Formats: sequence, structure tokens, C-alpha cells
Amino acid sequence: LQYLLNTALYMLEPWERALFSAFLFAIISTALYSAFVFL
Amino acid sequence: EDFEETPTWAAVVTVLGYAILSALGWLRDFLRHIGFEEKKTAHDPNPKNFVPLYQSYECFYTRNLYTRIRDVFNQPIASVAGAKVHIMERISDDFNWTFKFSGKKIPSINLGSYNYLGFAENQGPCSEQAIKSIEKYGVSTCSTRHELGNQRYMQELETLMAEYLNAEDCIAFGMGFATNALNIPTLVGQGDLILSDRLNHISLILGARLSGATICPFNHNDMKDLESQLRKAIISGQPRTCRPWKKILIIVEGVYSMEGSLCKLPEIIELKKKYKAYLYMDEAHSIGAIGSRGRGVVDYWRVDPNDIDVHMGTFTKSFGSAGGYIAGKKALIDHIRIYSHSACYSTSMSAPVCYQIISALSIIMGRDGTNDGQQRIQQLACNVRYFRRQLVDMGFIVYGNDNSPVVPVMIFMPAKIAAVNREMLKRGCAVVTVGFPATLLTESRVRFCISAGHTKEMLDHALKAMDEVGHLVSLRYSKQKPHRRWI
Amino acid sequence: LNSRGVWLTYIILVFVLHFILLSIPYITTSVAWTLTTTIHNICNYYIFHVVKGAPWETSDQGLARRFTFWEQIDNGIQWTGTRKFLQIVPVVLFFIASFYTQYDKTHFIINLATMLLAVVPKFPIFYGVR
Repeated sequence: LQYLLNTALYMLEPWERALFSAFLFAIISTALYSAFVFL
Repeated sequence: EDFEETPTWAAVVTVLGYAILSALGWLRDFLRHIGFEEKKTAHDPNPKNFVPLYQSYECFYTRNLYTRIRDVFNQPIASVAGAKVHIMERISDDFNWTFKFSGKKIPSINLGSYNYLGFAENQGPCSEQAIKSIEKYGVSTCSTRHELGNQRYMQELETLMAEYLNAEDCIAFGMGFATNALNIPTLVGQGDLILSDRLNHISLILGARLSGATICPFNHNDMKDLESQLRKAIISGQPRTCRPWKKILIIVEGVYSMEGSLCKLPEIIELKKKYKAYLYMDEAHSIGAIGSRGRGVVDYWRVDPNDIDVHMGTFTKSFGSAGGYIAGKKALIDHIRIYSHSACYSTSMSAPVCYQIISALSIIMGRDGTNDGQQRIQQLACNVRYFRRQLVDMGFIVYGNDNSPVVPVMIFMPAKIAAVNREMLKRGCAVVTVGFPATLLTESRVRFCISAGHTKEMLDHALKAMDEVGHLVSLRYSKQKPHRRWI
Repeated sequence: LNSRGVWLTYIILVFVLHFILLSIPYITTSVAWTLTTTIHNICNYYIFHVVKGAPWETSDQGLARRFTFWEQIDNGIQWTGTRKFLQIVPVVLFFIASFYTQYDKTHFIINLATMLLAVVPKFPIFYGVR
């Protein structure tokens, strides 16, 4: 609930929440991957 | 009065939230534009071959932010807006584009309506008088005052109100908003200057714009800014011609209903005397609710009513009725009687509405032989201080003056506007949550309106609910003191 | 834009954009900075100098419709704090990008062009110019 409230996803429809969360997950995973490759 | 600053992280998260909503709003508009998603509003904001009233962009916010949470706004009620209220439950299966009534009525404690002295009741002396007046006068005169003249009860109301305010004369109108919007143009015009508080109500702003006078906003309750604007206006005069201003009118409100703050009346009067300006005081929220005798901020600050040139107020918030009044010198009121737009365009006040006010006024003034009115004023003052104190102790950021009957608690984030409203309704409390553009982008809030009709049990129930919701939705932003849970 | 936290959020959003670009494995640091600068400047130009009106119903009887976002800031008063901040960001991004691309000619031309796109319309002389 805190995640939904602070990112304002609480107001969105389920598919929009899923889209945004997937986008966020993609960014974080590519960042971790790049950090891993780089380091 | 304290206005604790927004924590920086809360401000950043709030703006980021709006950025995310805008980005996804643009995505939705794009999907509607390419036809991927069905448009649920009217085909376009502007039907074909019609003059465009709205730019489609102006509806962006309504389409993509407001619609998503509009189940918490404009909720229909199925009872009198008293201390308790029955909310009609609405169900939507297309994310608030359309609603259906489920037929259920949710009994709730009413913390959203302006009902400061608890006169919004459908039984008791006020409603009996109102009902009796319908039998005697009917419901409406269906005509304007200029056309059909004044009713006897109008004169009775205006005389009583003038006595209540300790003013020479008074004139009443059928609508509070129109009292400002349609009478300010009769007071000032071209070549005059209006100094308006930045947080003034939209009816004052509209009236000032309609008048054609030059408008200079000054920062909210900032007497230094007001004085510097006054000095600058008198020294430099009108733009381009540098002629002196014909009149300078300072427009302020007694209680600011969004901030819960009171105007600094003694200092404003000092400034108006020093610079020979006129003062227009809008007591929409303070008449009846503030001051030891309920005479508004004039009573609260114990200033001389004659120091204020134009007393304005409404009958909506404290008298359980509708309409507004302007009071002042007899010459002023006679002028308004002749030139007011409202007196020649809108119908006279309806008899039951008038008698609701007259009987509420008599009770407040103690003319009914009881001290019920005084008791209500005391009760409201106690309820307000108690409720506000508890909220501050629980760690919420509460804006405004300790004696203000409006208690704004800061929410900040847009999603929490809906979450707080829904969770409080689940716990049997009907509250009003307010967001942008009625407030600043980063200052969404829940605004409690306390009433003399609230018992301590009701307030405790509301405080307990607010404590749970505040914990669930994490609203305890205040840094001022250690927070404690509701005991 | 004058509210508390908006400028900080703006800077955070720019760095999040750069962070996203930097996370893509095949993009080098200099390309990431040039892309950051270019995307920021084009979005900045579109939002502040192309879009007119307001995304909500204003109570000024349609006055705002004719003005771009940039012209509506602080009711048109020039050189306010917010305007200076929005004017400086593209320039600072240009310097950072030039530094990280070791002043390579191609990157320099791209960054300079988009920086001018974002900075020139903000000059007071272009207020109300169409």
C-alpha cells in the first residue's frame, strides 16, 4: 500500500500499475546487470 | 497560527507522483487518439460544428487525474447535512467513468459540511419556523426585488442582522457567492485599486475582475507585504498616467476555509486608517463560528465594527441556511440596494430560507429566552480546540489557527487524497479531501469542519478513525513533537 | 513550479533519465550523456515552448490558452528564480556532456544544437513571439 500511495499508482487501473511496475523492474534489473558487468 | 513546512522528501515524492500520473495520462490520451482505447467522455470536449468551449488539453487533468478518484468527490447524501449524515453508496465498474447507486446508505459522522453551530437540523425551532413560513408566504416570490419589491420578512431579517452585527444597515441576498461576485462591481470600478489576499475565495476574485478595477494580490496574511503594496500604490498611482487612485479597497476574509487561518484584523485596520483605504471583510466562515458572542472576527479581535467599511458574510455555514449579506453604513447599503446586480437579476430570498436564518439568529442572540445559542458557541469552541489538540499530538501537520472551526490536516500526495477519504468512510466518518488545483500542487489536505452538533463520542470516534488511517496511510509528517497513538 | 521540492524533483528526474540510459549495457558513458542532454532539451522545448494553455480548467476565462507554459510562469514576469533555474539546467547539462564526451566534435555539435533549442526560446526577447 505504501508503494502504491507514494508512487500514486493507487489511483491507476491494474494494467497501468503492472505496466509501470514492469518498467521500474526493467530499469532496476538492467542497472544491476550493468553494474555487475561493469564491476 | 502555524504552517509547518512540507518535508522536502514528501514534496519531492508528491511532484514525482504527479509526473508519473501525467506521463501515464499522456499514454492514455495517445491510446485514445489512435483509437486503441474507447473514449468514454463526450466525443470531444467540443461537439462537431460547435464553437469550441474547452481546449481538449484543459480537460487533460479532469480526464486523467480527477476522474480516477472522483468517487470521493461530490458524494450524494440522503439526509440533512447535520452532525450525522447518510452517504448514498455508489458503485462503478469502469473506474469511475459511470456510477450506479447500490441503494445502500452509509451512516457517517459529518466532518465535511459547514455546520458550525449545528443549526442544520430537520427538527427543532428553526425548521418549524421555516415550515410555518411556507404556509404563510409560499416558497418563492418568483421575482426580483427591483421588480416586485421587498417582502416583510426580508426587512425583518435585514434589521435583525444589522442589530446582530452592530452596523447601521444590512442587505441580504439569496446566494453567498453572488453576494461577493455581484456587489463588488457596485463598490469599485475603473481607476480604483483592489488589494486582495492571495488566498481569497473565487467569488471575491470574480467580483474583483467583474468590477474592472486594478487588482494587486498580496501574500496571505502578510501585513508587511500589504503595507508595501499600499505605499507603492499611493506613491506611484495608476500605471501610465500616474494619477492617484480614486479608491483603494482592501479585501480579506475572516477565516480562510482552506488554510484554517484567521485574518490579522487589528493590524489591517491600523493600515487602512494610516493610508485611508477602505476595508471589505468577508466573514463567510467566521460569522457565528468565531468570537465569544458569535459575531465573527470583529468579536474575536474585539475591534470596533465601524472601523470596517463593508461587512460581508453568508448564512450557509453557521445558520444552516443559504444566502449572504452585506452590512455597513446606511448610505452604502442604500447605494447597493439601488445598484446591485443581484437585486435586479436574481429572485428574492425564499421565505423558509429566511425564517431559518431569523430563528437561528434569535437563538444566538438569546431572544428565544434560552441560552441555547451561547451554549452552541461555547460547544463549538471546545470541540475545535479538543479536536485540533488531539490531531497535533498524534503527529499530523495541522494548519491554521487554534480557534478556527476549519481544521486542515496535510496529506501532500495525490493518491492519499482518495485513500484517506475511502478509509475514513469505511470507519464511519464522512470527510472532505482537497487537492490541486484548489490547493497548491504539493499541499493536498483533508479538511475537517467541526460542528457544535458533534458530541464528544463522535469526535473521539473520528479521532480514533483518523489515528488508524493516519497509521495505515502514513500521514504523521510533523517533526514538532513525539507522536503518540490515539488513547 | 515555485512549490517546495519541484526544482529538486526536476533534477532527480534528469538524473533518473541518465541512470536509465546508463543502465543499458551497450551505451557508453559519452553516448549516455549526449542522449540525456538531447532527450532533456527536446522534452523541455516541447513542454515549455510548444504546449499552450493549462492541463486543468483555469478560472481566468481562457486567458491562459494563448500562452505557452514558459510564458505563464510567474504570470509573465521575467528573470524570476524559477525562470533562471530552468534557463541554467540545459547549459549545465551541455557542459557536463561536453566534458564526458572529451569534447568530441560530433557530440559537441549535437549537444550545442539541442542546448540552443532549449535556451534561446527562453530569452525575454522571445516572450510572446510565434
